[in-house]
Amino acid sequence: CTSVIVEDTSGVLYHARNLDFGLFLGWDFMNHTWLVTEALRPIVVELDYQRQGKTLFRGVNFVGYVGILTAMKPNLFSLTMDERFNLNGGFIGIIEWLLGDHSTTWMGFLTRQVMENATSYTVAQKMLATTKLLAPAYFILGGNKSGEACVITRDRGSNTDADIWTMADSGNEWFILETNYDHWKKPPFFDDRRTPAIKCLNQMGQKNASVSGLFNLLSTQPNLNKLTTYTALMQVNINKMETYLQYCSDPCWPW
Amino acid sequence: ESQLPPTGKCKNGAYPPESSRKVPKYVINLDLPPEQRWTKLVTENKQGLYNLLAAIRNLTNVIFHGKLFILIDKYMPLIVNTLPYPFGEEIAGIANATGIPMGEVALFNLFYEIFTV
Repeated sequence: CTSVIVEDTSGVLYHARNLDFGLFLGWDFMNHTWLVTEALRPIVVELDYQRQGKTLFRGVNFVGYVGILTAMKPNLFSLTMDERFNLNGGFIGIIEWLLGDHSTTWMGFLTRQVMENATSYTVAQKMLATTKLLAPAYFILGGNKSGEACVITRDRGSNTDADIWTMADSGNEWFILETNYDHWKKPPFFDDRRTPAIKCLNQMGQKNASVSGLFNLLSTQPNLNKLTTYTALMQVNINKMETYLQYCSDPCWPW
Repeated sequence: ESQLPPTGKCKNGAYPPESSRKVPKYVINLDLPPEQRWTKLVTENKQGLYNLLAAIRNLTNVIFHGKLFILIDKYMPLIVNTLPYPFGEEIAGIANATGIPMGEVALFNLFYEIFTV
């Protein structure tokens, strides 16, 4: 996955993501596609979650999935999550859960609770940073005010370990980017989607920060690859959400 | 080489893409009982969900010869009963509306946790 938040010169925030899924889940040698990725694409939907007839928040989901991977609360905040791979991963958390330890929270259910209950960027950040999780994760959270953007890196099974990396900390001042690796480490050479994305962001420049600029970025390989199912674009201050299915025709990276 | 996109340049002019790539929109009414919230969405899209689960079943059959899904159908519903409100009820509602075994709907919802290894 790739998640990115940019701020234009007038302080407006734009949050976008590519959702990549299906690595090693069946390679189709004829069509050069991943089987599960291809099966996921037709069930991508945009959802408007309402209470008493009014929009509470909006999200992008796969049909049948009740958690949240991409969502936006109008005028308040936007949230995406990227997968964090770890040997101490969710599988161990599931075993603990089966053995009766229910002190942790499932990732997709936490994000749903945040979208339903958090009333501000700050409250959302606190919930995402301090709730004990069953699996490791990266949460990319954007607000509605200048500078309100961060990546929260979480381990499994602890509620005191969150690394909160803000846009100001990132050294880039007007953007923050997360793929599937800890920001304080170099990404591996075989999956470096960070360096090309930063290069394209710098080429775009803050003056061109916009929904269309982010779509261009996320349509560029290797951030667009054979695992990419959709690109979601969000602008919290005007309640704008657009989602497009993505396809990567050959020649294209398998991940 | 990793300093550059493999094409050597950043894409321009990709936005807006053709409208056929826009995804459909639905309303989820959170005032409904959890068992009913997803009924319209999953009923209208159940073929896609069947196709996804069939793809996973075919993949796992290569290694587990069908036994994995027998275990999933038998034991995953036990996890559903332990999930916090309203998630277990929502998963049960999806299973009821689509006719897909509850264990398989649960598997789909717990995919993230499983694949973080």
